[in-house]
Amino acid sequence: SLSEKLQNTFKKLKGKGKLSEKDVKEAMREVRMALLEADVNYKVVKDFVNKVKERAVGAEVLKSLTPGQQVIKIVHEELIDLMGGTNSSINIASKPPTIIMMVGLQGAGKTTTAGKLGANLKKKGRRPLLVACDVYRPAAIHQLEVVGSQIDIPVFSMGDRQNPVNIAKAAVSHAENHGNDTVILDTAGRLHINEELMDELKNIKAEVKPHEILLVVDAMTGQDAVNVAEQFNEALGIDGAVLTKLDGDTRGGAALSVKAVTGCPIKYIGVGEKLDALEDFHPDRMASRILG
Amino acid sequence: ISLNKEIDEDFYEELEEILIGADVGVNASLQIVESLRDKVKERKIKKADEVKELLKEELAKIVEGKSQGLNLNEHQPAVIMVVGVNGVGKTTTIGKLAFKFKEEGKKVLLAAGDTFRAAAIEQLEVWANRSGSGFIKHQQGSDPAAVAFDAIQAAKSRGTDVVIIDTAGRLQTKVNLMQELQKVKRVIQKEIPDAPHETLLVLDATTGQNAISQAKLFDETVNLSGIVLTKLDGTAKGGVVFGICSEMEIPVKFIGIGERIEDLREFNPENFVEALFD
Ligand SMILES: Nc1nc2c(ncn2[C@@H]2O[C@H](COP(=O)(O)OP(=O)(O)OP(=O)(O)O)[C@@H](O)[C@H]2O)c(=O)[nH]1
Ligand SMILES: Nc1nc2c(ncn2[C@@H]2O[C@H](COP(=O)(O)OP(=O)(O)OP(=O)(O)O)[C@@H](O)[C@H]2O)c(=O)[nH]1
Ligand SMILES: [Mg+2]
Ligand SMILES: [Mg+2]
Repeated sequence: SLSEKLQNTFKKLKGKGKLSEKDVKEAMREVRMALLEADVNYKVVKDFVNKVKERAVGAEVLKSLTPGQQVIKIVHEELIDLMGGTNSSINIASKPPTIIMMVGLQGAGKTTTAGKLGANLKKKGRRPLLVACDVYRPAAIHQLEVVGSQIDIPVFSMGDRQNPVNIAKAAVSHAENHGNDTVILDTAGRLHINEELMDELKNIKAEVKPHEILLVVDAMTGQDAVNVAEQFNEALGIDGAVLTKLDGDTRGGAALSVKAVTGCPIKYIGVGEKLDALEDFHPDRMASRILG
Repeated sequence: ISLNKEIDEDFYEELEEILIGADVGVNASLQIVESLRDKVKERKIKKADEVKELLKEELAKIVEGKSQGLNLNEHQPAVIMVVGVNGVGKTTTIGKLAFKFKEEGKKVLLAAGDTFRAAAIEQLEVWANRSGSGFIKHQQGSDPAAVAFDAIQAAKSRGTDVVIIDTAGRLQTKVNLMQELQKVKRVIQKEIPDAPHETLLVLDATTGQNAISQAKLFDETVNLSGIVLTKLDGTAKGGVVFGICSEMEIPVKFIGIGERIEDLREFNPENFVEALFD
């Protein structure tokens, strides 16, 4: 673990009052390795390590800590600072319905997360409507309908022959006429480099003006997380992210990459396949997980 | 990397960053560049672009599997089991494989072994129709092993050439789900002793270092014969396969390059390595 490696790095210095530049340089090598192994993007790691270095050099080693523990404390605090400290709840519209749009790469967990979010909001007393805007993937509409029936939430669909922009527009009218105060748009998975499909999302956004655009990201995503987050944010302006499949053993460095490159908070995490497996994001727990 | 570059520390660091940025992993990248440095010294290489070419050769060697294709012709029916974590592209890949075999004149049967996820059976049925394959399914929530058994019986009686068994996505750390997979395999083996003839792990090219854990645990559970690396039409490079191929010797057999039925290619080590440097 990183703490063991840092204990080794600092084994030869006992009872020093402050961390010297040489001590810190050695420690940063271990921190860099740990973050890269955790799938944090290497450019994000570079910036992060420089930030930590500034804080660590000349830092007082608390009497209760070893130099290694002092460095870990600084790294931990910097990670929490970077990933936390922002609004982590959904933007609610002043005039209903609140419109939430789920976007992201193929297979990230959008459809499942749309259901989880619906169930979560329903528990809090809201009246959500799930909307089937994926007209491409085989049985995608059926999948959302099954999800909706499992949590007793209505699903709006117009089949797979309609344009997703029209479906979204019609869904919002439907919500207004049926007292649904929240509309959750499930969109098809797509590559950030597919111009046509990214335009489709821009068109949906222009048509229904979502109050919340959530980027759904698979927690096991590697270095590419930066490209994906950057492009989706540039195209649409992301309000928040959901990191899925955190019930596995992936370190989840993508969390740091996404936050660092977009400034957008991670609002929820997916921790299972069932529709109740959605939790609030806790930056301190994520920091510990990433550091391993 | 420009052609007039000096072979200095910055140059080697740049190569390391290309590898790390491609998800090769920090330790593997350091080892690869370290061994490259030795070879450059040994062979007294002076030009930067020659070093780059040598690196490409060394990388291609790592992923050159001895058996690139699928060994299906000596068995009837040949049985392929497809496994992997959630959302990587198993069901879509099965549709693509079925289409490929159909084009080769083979009679294909698809088994809806994902009896858990919403609309998984319906999704595979669309691919069965698109690829002109037979289709075996049970009720939602039924035992996947029973579906596999049923499919093999049907294949034997229909003179099917290839049976492809879809399984539910599962994270490799879920012990009970991995045990379920072992049961499906045991049932297949009981019906045809050397089946499944291919057990393919589907890996998403956007996956980082967790792919190593996926390959390791799925291999320990059901013994993998190959990997299909999907979503290479994105910007991710799939560099995790270098670690997997060198540590576990599981060959990459196919790559997925899109969502259409024809978007499957046989794995080509040279093309794959070239793409790392794009
Ligand atoms: N273990 C686990 N599985 C998840 C989680 N979230 C989603 N999944 C699974 O991941 C797979 C993909 O989920 P989907 O909801 O279909 O993903 P999607 O983003 O809608 O996929 P596309 O529409 O094809 O882009 C399914 O097998 C889900 O059950 C999670 O938090 N944990
Ligand atoms: N761009 C791209 N998308 C792909 C590729 N292969 C699969 N997909 C997409 O990835 C998403 C998930 O594919 P599935 O076939 O449902 O994945 P799966 O592994 O069967 O998912 P689960 O059964 O839920 O675990 C779908 O939107 C597919 O269209 C590929 O090579 N390229
Ligand atoms: Mg979906
Ligand atoms: Mg599937």
